[in-house]
Amino acid sequence: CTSIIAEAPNGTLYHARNLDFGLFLGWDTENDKWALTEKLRPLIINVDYQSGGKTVARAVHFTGYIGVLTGVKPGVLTLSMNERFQLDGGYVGFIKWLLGDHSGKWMGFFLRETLVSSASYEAAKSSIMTEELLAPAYFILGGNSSGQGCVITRSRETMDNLEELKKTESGWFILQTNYDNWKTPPFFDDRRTPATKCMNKMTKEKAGLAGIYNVLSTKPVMNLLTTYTALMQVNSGYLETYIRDCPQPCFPW
Amino acid sequence: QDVPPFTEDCRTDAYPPNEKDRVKTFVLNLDLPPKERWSNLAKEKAPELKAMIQSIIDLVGSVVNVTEAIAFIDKEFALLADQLPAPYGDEMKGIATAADIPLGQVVLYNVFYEIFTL
Repeated sequence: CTSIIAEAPNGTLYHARNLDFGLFLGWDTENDKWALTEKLRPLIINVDYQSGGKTVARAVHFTGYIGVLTGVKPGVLTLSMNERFQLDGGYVGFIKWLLGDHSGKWMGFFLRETLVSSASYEAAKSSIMTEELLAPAYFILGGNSSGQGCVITRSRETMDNLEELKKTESGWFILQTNYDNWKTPPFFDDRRTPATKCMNKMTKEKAGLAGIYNVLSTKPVMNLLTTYTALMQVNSGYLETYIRDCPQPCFPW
Repeated sequence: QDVPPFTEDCRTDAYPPNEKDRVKTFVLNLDLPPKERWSNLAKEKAPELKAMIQSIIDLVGSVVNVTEAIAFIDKEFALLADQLPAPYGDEMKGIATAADIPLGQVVLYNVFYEIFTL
């Protein structure tokens, strides 16, 4: 996955992400595609959460999966989650939960609660930083005001790192893939370098959903695992999602 | 197949994408009972949902006996639905009924992120 929050010169925040999934979960030899990824694409749907006839949140779902991985709460926050690989991974939390320790929260359900219930960026940030989870992850959180954006790197029980939008090298965008952002990404899966290059090339002056979509469409930021690209703008509560299918030749991940 | 390092220049022409790739919107009414919230969508997408779950089962079947695996998932994972925090267990039950998919398979799909890290 690749998630980006960018701030335009007028302070408007944009949040977008590629959701990549299905690595090593079967290969379709006929079409040269990841088998599970291919099956997930037709299930993608934007969900408008309504209560009392009013929208309280919008999120992108795979039909049948009721947790949230990408979403916007109009006027309040935007949120996306990227998978984090750790030896002490989700299967450890899952086994602990099966053995009766229910203190940790399920990832998709936790994000849905955070999205629908959080009253502010700061409240969501605090919750993501401190809640015990069943699996590690990277949380990319955007607020509704200039400078409000961060990447929270989580282990199951603790927060490992907090990177703030204001303190990044560029000062106007923050970008997260599937590797710890304070370490060099592995040579065999470096989407951070091309994405950063393309963001810098776009410049802050041209920051917007169209420009970020172009960055997320550049190989290998987009790759054979990419299922969708979602574009969000917090103040308007805007959510736009497109199914992606990386044309060959394309990176496998 | 291109090999790293990346070989494509930064795209500037991808937006706007083709309209056929735009994802539709479904309204989830939180005022409905959890079992009814996803019913219409689950019914509509049942064939695609079944195909995706079958893909996971095929994968499991490549390493263990597939009949035993399905029996295990259908029985043991279904039991988890009642232990999950509200309203999620009931929402999954509603999806399983509407799409005519065993509850255990719907639960497996919903806890896949945690298990997948294995």
